[in-house]
Amino acid sequence: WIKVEDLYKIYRMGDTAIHALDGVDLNIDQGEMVCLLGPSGSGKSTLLNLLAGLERPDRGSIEIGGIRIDKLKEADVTRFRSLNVGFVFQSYNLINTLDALENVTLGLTFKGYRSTEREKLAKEILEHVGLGDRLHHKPNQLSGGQQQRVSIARAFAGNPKIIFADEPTGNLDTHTSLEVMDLITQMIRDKNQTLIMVTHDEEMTTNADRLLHMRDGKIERSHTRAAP
Amino acid sequence: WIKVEDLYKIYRMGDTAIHALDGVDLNIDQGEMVCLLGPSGSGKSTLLNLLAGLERPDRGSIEIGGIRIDKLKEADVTRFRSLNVGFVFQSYNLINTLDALENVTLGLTFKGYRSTEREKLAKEILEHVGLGDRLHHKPNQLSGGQQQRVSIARAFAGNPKIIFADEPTGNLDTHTSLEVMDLITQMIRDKNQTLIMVTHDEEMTTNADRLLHMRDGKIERSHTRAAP
Ligand SMILES: Nc1ncnc2c1ncn2[C@@H]1O[C@H](COP(=O)(O)OP(=O)(O)OP(=O)(O)O)[C@@H](O)[C@H]1O
Ligand SMILES: Nc1ncnc2c1ncn2[C@@H]1O[C@H](COP(=O)(O)OP(=O)(O)OP(=O)(O)O)[C@@H](O)[C@H]1O
Ligand SMILES: [Mg+2]
Ligand SMILES: [Mg+2]
Repeated sequence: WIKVEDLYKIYRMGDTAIHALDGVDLNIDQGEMVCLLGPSGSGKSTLLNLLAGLERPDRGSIEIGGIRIDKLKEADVTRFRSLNVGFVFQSYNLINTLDALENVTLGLTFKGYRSTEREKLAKEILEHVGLGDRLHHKPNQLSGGQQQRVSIARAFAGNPKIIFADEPTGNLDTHTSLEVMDLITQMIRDKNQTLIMVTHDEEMTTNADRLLHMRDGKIERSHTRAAP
Repeated sequence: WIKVEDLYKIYRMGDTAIHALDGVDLNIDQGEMVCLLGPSGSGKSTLLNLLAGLERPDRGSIEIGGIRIDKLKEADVTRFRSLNVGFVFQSYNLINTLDALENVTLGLTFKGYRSTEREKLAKEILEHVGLGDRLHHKPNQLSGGQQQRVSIARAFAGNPKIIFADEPTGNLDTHTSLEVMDLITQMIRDKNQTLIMVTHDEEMTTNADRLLHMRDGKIERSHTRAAP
């Protein structure tokens, strides 16, 4: 369903070329939960950004549900993303002038929900990540891990078909991380969403169907979890 | 050497009051390595910010080396920090228009190093955190974990007496995290620096002299490691 072939992303700096992605092949089924691991700088965020159409590859192809993401015009990629993709960024990317509730309802606006419905859904998911008493705090009135949870809530609200999560528990203590992972797993399984999650914490990978290990811009190995 | 008495930080929002710090008492010796743990939102970043004089308490006192940090004028706090404190921020706070090398040499400017010396020291410490081939990358040309390591290098360059590190390995894979922790420990012990480090990862606390656990704005318990 997500098909990546021979993918390259190369940054040129002066006369050096950095192969952030150095030939990636990948196949992910709809409804699959995949964890992406690997050392700092190995290309995980770059792969996620290309899959979400936030950046263009230098070589290779990306197909999602039959659509060549890498060949779409900018406006069409943006539209595809707003209808189908939730993204949890490594540095959250919240809007600083909006509070937690508004940051989450904003994502729902583009999905066609009525305003009363949006507020109700947004409140619900913020409560599920433990932020029911932080709805009207702006990002600079929230702790790092609270901002991260708003970013998660925003990505999941409206149940997009695909979720890309870039280290969603990096700033959370173990207890809160496991609670968030249980919630994420439950939502994904319940709605048959496809999840690609970058993490440095092997403890967060227990529910994944497959683990992909990256190194130097390539997928070094793939490890399928035995079916229960 | 660091003496905190009855410390409170209270945020008022409408008619609610949030006790980010709710009565903290603390004593840290010079040369001590302390790890601060606790759930998301428990007050760790707030405590670090107050100790570094980045924010003012609402009640209580903070004394470092005999100086009442909470009573200093703004210009004097800034001067104290530039001479004595290195800070690794939870969201790195790098300067986006400067590359990795410039971000680190900037911190050294205020400590009175000559420019040739600054560049040499900065290069050295960036190599030690594995970024020798990323010196001229700006923050947006670096991965999350690479930005975090620039932030660490900047805090440690110039060997300040005190280092406050807010989740310095949150975006690093385990292998890189352990390498960074070894380096940090070595530098701290070598120069008898005082370190207060927030972390969610108990694996990073093995070299600490003491662990402090926070909950709801208070230090819930303190756990001293047996001397080797
Ligand atoms: N400016 C502010 N206004 C209102 N509340 C605030 C403000 N800044 C912080 N808070 C609240 O104070 C509490 C402590 O925040 P702090 O950033 O110290 O937590 P933390 O322990 O560092 O959490 P994390 O592990 O998620 O980084 C949080 O509940 C947060 O919502
Ligand atoms: N705009 C750019 N220009 C030059 N190099 C870049 C640029 N963006 C990323 N890189 C490099 O590409 C490599 C991969 O970056 P990426 O952000 O994908 O790593 P990552 O696996 O997400 O790392 P981390 O775990 O630290 O977040 C890094 O070595 C980085 O320095
Ligand atoms: Mg990354
Ligand atoms: Mg914090």
